[in-house]
Amino acid sequence: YLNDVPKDEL
Amino acid sequence: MNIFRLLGDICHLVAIIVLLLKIWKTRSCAGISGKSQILFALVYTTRYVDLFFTYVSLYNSVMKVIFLASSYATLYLIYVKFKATYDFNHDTFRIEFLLIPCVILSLLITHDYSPVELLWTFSIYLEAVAILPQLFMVSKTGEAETITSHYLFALGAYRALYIVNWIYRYYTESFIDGIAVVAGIIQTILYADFFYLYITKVLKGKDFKLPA
Repeated sequence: YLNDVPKDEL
Repeated sequence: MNIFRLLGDICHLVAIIVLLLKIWKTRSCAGISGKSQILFALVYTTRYVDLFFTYVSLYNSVMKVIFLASSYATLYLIYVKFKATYDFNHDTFRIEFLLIPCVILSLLITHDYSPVELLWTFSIYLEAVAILPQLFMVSKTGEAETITSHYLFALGAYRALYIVNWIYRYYTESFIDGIAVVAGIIQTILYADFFYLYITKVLKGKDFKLPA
């Protein structure tokens, strides 16, 4: 549910 | 990006700058755990390998580069430039007791078995516990310099603010990352004792000393 979203948090 | 996330990042940045300035100005890394700093350098290195693969924003990339560069600069100051002031006698936490469980856990609980994702997961777990050698050192000596306690407060506040950011994102974007949230909560809990002493002592102008 997340893997296609680039990680925008640091 | 929301205000909690931005404040969290600012706290994170402030913590790193405070630590670097403290070491640089006093020409000493007394009271600072080199082992925690090694773990943080490892956290940034494993998390930000995506710098080469994904572009999110200029802000994102610049911050990643700053965190990476400052963590290696800190290591250089501790282990090379001001090595003579490094308090290795009190920095005795066995980091393999953190590293090995984090490797195992990231292989067991991860979103995806790709190398970059596994490194990211490992970095999240390791970050949660990376401060333990530093807290162990403070508990061993029973005290921390005021500036060191400011560093620890800013570093702890950063992840606490991220938790508020995750709650906010859950309600506004339906975004949730279980791994980051659980690790972030554990990370923040580890600072709880310290927060209590910081607020009741340091903010009232007293030295940070553990109760005898």
